[in-house]
Amino acid sequence: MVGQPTISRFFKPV
Amino acid sequence: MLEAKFEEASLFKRIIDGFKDCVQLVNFQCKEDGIIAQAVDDSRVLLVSLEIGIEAFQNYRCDHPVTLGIDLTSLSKILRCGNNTDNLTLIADDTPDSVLLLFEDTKKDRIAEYSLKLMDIDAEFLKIEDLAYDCTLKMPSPEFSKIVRDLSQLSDSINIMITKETIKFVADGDIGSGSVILKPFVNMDKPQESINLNMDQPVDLTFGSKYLLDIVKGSALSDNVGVRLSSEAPALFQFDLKSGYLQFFLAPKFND
Repeated sequence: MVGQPTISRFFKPV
Repeated sequence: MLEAKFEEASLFKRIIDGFKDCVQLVNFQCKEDGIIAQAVDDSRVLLVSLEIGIEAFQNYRCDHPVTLGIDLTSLSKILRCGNNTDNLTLIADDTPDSVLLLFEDTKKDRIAEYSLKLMDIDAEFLKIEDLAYDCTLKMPSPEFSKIVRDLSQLSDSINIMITKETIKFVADGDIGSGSVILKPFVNMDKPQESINLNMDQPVDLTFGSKYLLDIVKGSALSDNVGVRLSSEAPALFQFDLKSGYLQFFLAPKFND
């Protein structure tokens, strides 16, 4: 199954 | 008080056209050293980060930091009212509920003035860590756009594989498949036509075509696109301005 992670998995809120 | 004057309205138009199709509500943070903006698309996969430095303006003044909450669809309607060669000045007071867009045609002594209502946009600001990338590619942006547009017809995913001397784009879908293979080269006469590659580690990554199709809309801003790829982090696609940049961060797909 190919998944598409969201950007918040990599960049956290300031 | 903010007064930011572009020599030509076309620059601001191209900047906004570069990302208005993938994000709509954007907070533009105006500070004394320029304007920054950040937004995430509805699927929360694509992060857009804009920086417009002071040198991009004919003149720029911002006494106190001010945030302009803007609906890009509305802004685009007003930007269409100005001529590309007009001067364009953005004017706002320190606690604005609207921003003034002043188009001046100095030759014809014609002034057009529009006021855009601002919005209260509650958007978190993501910290973009400085990442160590496995590969850094710099190539002509029209060429990158064509490859993306061609291959996205074949599949909703585009695979980018980079080894020591080879950059390979592959799409494999229901109607068939396609691949484009590039080699780094230097064009001495037209350096912007060169393809520069710096590879620390080979990468083999898959991206959603629909996001790449949004990203290539930034191509009107720069002859080149900088692509930085890592197996562990979102890819960075960057279009440089004279002062500043439009960046797109896109998380690669993963295979379970």
